[in-house]
Amino acid sequence: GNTKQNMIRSFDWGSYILGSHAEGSPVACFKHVPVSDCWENISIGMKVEVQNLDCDLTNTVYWIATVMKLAGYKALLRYEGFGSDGQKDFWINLCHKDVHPVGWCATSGKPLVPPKTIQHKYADWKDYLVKRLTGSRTLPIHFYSKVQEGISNHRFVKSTHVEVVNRMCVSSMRVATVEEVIGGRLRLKYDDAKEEGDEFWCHMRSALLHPVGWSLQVGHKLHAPQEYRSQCLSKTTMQKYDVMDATPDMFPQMKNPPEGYKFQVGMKLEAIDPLNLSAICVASVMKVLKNNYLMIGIDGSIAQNGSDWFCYHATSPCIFPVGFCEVNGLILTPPRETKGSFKWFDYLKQTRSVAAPVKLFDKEIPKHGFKPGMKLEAVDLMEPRLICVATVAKVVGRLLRIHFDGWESEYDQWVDCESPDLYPIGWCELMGYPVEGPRLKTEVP
Amino acid sequence: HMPSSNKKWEQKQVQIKTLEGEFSVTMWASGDDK
Repeated sequence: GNTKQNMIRSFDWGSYILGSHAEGSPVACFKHVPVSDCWENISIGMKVEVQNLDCDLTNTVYWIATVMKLAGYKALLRYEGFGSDGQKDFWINLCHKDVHPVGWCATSGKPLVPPKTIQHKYADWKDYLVKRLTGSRTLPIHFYSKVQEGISNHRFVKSTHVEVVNRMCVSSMRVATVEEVIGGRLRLKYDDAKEEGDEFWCHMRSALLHPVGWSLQVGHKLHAPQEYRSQCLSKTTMQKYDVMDATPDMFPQMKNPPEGYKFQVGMKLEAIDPLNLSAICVASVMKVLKNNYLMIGIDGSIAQNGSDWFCYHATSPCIFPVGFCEVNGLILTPPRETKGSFKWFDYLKQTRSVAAPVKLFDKEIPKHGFKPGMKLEAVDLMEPRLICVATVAKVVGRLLRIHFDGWESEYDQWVDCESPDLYPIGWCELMGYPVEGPRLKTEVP
Repeated sequence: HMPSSNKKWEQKQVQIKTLEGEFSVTMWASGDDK
């Protein structure tokens, strides 16, 4: 019931895609979503069996349809027999349980009945179908069970304990418990929450999420009672975790930085501002933690006591060498007090500091497949419970500028192409989660 | 024609049953599901 309600609330991607003549990012671009690994086999022209909605019969009947257009998980289907006539075309989520490979009806004893609009178009439907279907592609037989496997195959369950960034003070971590898991996204309640709604959402592969004991192990600031801290020591050293503790093996393995190079306190770099994700700023290494983690501060910040320092792994795709913005034609946000135009050469001299060696940022650029103009569903990282209709506004190597449709570009957010906070069109519908449609601008008379 | 880029594709005999009777056609389906 809940899923159905959300489906109703769901945004009408189909007409939006057709109206804006946009392209949806292919599912294969999102490695963390169900059936991403076999999406290369889904293509335009593919045939499926679906409910025949152009029919007056009281019982449910089916007909064969062709994929005319793809947008993420959603496909524009045309019933066989309509030729070039698109009057009865309709959008469907290919992961929906009522989309079947050709042959399913015969094996399940379901009737295939031609749509009433074209019922009399062909005298011999058998002959027509043999010609149309022979040599075409259809869905793999176990496609739907693969979808289901992808939706539920998560190691995080309700009541799992984790350490996660403190949304009220990003330089510290807090202990939290998983309240809900939706498609790998976790709704977390801070254990020390004093008021209702003191929650946080993040994906289980998010860089903001860590196992129990992580903060003390790497030397990150942690807001937690003494009792928790004492227990952490034995948990991490003796590997004596509680059953519901998130353990290191549940997290992606971090890469090692290039050998022979190390970040040092004071080194300058460019970094995505964690409190304003549309900006890439002049930044400094403020602290070097264990296991190649760094605390990065935005130069010229007015926050007190480093409360806006942010933890980035040394191999994070969100930190860049000095000159990155200039090389790529991007706007670099200079320190607040800068007068005139900002020049790295002068700034390094003036602050008597050095740039972090370029070798430290030697990141491979995956063949991600994202292109400017592609539509997708993206988490608003400033309000991570919301997943919104969005567009890839810019692609710089592996870095994407995500634009939230209907909002000004100052609300854009820079994210990595492998971010688990990006989803294909139709992901929310598949998970029964609401997607926030584009903001409708109200005209002021 | 055989989808050239992917060897995982397999030819399959698929049953179709319409009001006019039952017959089979040869289609391509991804062999991923084995």
